[in-house]
Amino acid sequence: KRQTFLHAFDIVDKEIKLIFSKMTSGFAWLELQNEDNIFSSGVSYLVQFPNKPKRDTASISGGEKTLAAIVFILALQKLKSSSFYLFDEIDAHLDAPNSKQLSHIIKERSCGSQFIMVSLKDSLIEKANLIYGVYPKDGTSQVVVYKKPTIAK
Amino acid sequence: KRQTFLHAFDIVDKEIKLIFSKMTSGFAWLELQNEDNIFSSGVSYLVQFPNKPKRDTASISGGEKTLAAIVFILALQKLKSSSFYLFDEIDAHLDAPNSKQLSHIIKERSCGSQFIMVSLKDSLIEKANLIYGVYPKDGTSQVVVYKKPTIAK
Amino acid sequence: VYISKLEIAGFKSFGFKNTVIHLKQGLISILGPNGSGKSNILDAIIFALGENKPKMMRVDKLSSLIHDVNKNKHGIRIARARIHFDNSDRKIPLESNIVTSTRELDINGESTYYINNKKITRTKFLDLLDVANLSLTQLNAIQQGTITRISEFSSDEKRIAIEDLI
Amino acid sequence: VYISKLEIAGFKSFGFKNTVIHLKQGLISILGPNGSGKSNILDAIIFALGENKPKMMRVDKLSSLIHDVNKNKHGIRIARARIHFDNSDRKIPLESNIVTSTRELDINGESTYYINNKKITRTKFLDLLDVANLSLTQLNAIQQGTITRISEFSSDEKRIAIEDLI
Ligand SMILES: Nc1ncnc2c1ncn2[C@@H]1O[C@H](COP(=O)(O)OP(=O)(O)OP(=O)(O)O)[C@@H](O)[C@H]1O
Ligand SMILES: Nc1ncnc2c1ncn2[C@@H]1O[C@H](COP(=O)(O)OP(=O)(O)OP(=O)(O)O)[C@@H](O)[C@H]1O
Ligand SMILES: [Mg+2]
Ligand SMILES: [Mg+2]
Repeated sequence: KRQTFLHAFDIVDKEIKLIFSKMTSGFAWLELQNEDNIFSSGVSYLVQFPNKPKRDTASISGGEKTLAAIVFILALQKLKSSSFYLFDEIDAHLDAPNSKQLSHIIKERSCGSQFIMVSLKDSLIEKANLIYGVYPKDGTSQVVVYKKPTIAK
Repeated sequence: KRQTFLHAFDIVDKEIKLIFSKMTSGFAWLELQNEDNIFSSGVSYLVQFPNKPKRDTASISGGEKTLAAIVFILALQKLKSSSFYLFDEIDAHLDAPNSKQLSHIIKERSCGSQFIMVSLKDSLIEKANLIYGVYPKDGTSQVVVYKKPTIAK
Repeated sequence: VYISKLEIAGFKSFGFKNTVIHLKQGLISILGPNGSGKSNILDAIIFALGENKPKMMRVDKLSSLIHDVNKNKHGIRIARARIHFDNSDRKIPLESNIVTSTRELDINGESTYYINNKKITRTKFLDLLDVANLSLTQLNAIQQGTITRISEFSSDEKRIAIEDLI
Repeated sequence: VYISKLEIAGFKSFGFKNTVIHLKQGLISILGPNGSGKSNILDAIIFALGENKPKMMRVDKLSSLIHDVNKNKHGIRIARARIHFDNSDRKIPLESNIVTSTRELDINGESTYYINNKKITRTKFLDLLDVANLSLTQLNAIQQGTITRISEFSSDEKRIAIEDLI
C-alpha cells in the first residue's frame, strides 16, 4: 500500500513539474509532509512562478490558483485517465497570456480524451474541434453547431 | 422598529425594480415571507428575465446571479450610501452585453461615490475616470497611471 | 470510451422536444449568452450519470430539474437525459459499439435508469459505469466558479485525491 | 468622504519602498496580469480599515501580510498601509480637510493605528471610522470570485442586510 502510493505520488509529481514549467516557465511540485507516516499526514503542493519565491498554492493570486489547479487535474490524468472532462468557465480569472497557455495545454491533452468546456474566451474557442452555440428561444434552450473556423462574434 | 424596517424595505424594493428593469428590461422585486412576523422570517428576492418565468435568485444562471447581486448591492445604497466600494472582478461571468449594461449602471452610480474595481473587461475599463496598471518588477508590485482614453492593450 | 451523442428532453431549460447534441473526441466548446443553458448541458450529463445530490445540479430538490416553462404536448412531464457512449474500445463490458445510458425523472422525484434501453436498477447502473471509469468526481467535473477551490484543497484532500486513483 | 490617496509599504507584494496611488471620486479601474498585485491593493485598503481576520486578506496569519521577497534596506520589516481621506464634507468628525488613517503591522502580528499621524487605540480607531460610515461589509467589498454568493444569501441574510443599514 505504501509502495503503491509512493509510486503514484512520483508519477503525479513528475507530471506536475512537466506541465507547469511548460505553461508558466516556473516550477511546481508535490511534497510529502511526513514520509514515515504517509496515510495520516498530507501532501503539499508548492509553486514558484518566474521571479517569485516558492509558495503554497493556498496563498497565490486567483489566476495563479486557476493555473495550479488545472495542472494538478491534468497531472492526475497520468495516473488514471478520465474518459471525459466537464469544465465550466475555468478560464474566468485568467488574463490573455495565461488563457492562451491554457488553450495550448488543453488542446494537446485532448487527443485521445474528451474535454467538454463552457468558455467565454476566444483563445479556447478557436482551438476547439467542435463548437456549439446555445441560445434561448420560446422559453427553452436551443443548440446549434457552429461551422469551424469562422466564429460569429 | 417594524415601521422603520417596512419603510427601508420599500426603499430597497423600489430601487431594485428600477435598476433591474433598466439593466435587463426584466423585473425584480423583494417579498416579505411573513408580514406579521417580520423579524423571525426572511426576505425573498425574485427576478424575472425577459421571456422567462419568475425565479428565486438562488436558482438562476451564474451570469444572472451576478446581475441580481449587483442590483441588490446598488439598491441598498439608496438606504445608506457607502463612501466607497471595492469590487474584485465582479464581471468575470458576464457576457459582453451584460458587461456593457453593468458598466453603464456603475458609471451612473459612481457620481458622488467612489468605485475601485479590478476588472479584466474592456467595457468597464473604458468608462473609468482613472485607470491604474499594476505589474511585477524586481519581485514587487509596481503601479502606473494610464493616460485616458488610449488603453494599451 | 467517449460521449458520441447527448439527448436532452424536459430537463431544466430544455423543452420536452428532444434536443440532440452530436459530440466527438477532442475539445468541444460551448458558448452562448448568460442564462442560455450552457451549464444546464453539463448538468444533464452529470444527471444522466446518476448524480443524486440536487445541489450538484444547482437545484433545491430533484423535481426542480423538470422543465417548468413550456407544457409537454406529448403527455406527462418527465426530465430525460441520454448519453450515447462510443464503446468500440469495450471499456464498458457490453458487446455493443454504442452503449446508451438513460435516466428519466418524474414529478415525484423518482428516477428510472436504462442501459441500451433495458431498464436496470440504480445500483447495477452505477456499478456498470464505475467499472468503465465513467463516474464523475470533483476533479473531472468542474462547476462554474469553483476551479480555484482545488488549489485550496487541504493537504489531506490532496493525498486522498491521489489515493482515490490508485 | 472618499479615498484621495493610498500609500502601501511592505504589504504583501508591495516592497518596502512606499508606493503611492492617487485616487479620485467616480470609477477607478485597476488592471494588470495575473499575480501582479491587483487584489493586494484592495487587501491593503481592507487592512488599513482595521480588518483583523487573516482569511479576509487571503493569508493564514497576520504576519504573512508582511512583504517576504525583498529585504528592507530601511530597517525592520513592517507592513504599512495609509489611507488619505478627503474629509471636506466633515463626515469624519475631525477639523481637517484630509484625514489619514494608518495601520502598521510588525513581524509578531502586532498592529499600531494612527489617525493623522497620532497613535490611537484600535477601539478608538474603529469607532471613528464607524461614525463616518467607513466600515467595510460583505456588501461593499466584494472579493474575487464571490459576487454570485450574494444571490445565494438565505432569506434571513437578506433581511439582516436591510436591517443593518437602518
Ligand atoms: N507577503 C507577501 N510578500 C510578497 N508577495 C506576496 C505576499 N503575499 C502574497 N504575495 C504575492 O502577491 C502576488 C499578487 O497577488 P494578487 O492576488 O494581488 O494578484 P492579482 O493581480 O489580483 O492576480 P489575479 O489576476 O490572478 O487575481 C501573488 O503572486 C502572491 O504570491
Ligand atoms: N426547471 C427549469 N425549467 C426551465 N428553466 C430552468 C429550469 N431550471 C433552471 N432553468 C433556467 O435555465 C437557465 C439557464 O441556466 P444555465 O445555468 O445553464 O445558464 P448558462 O448558459 O450557463 O449562463 P451563464 O453564462 O450565466 O452561466 C436559467 O435562466 C434558469 O433560470
Ligand atoms: Mg453557466
Ligand atoms: Mg486578483
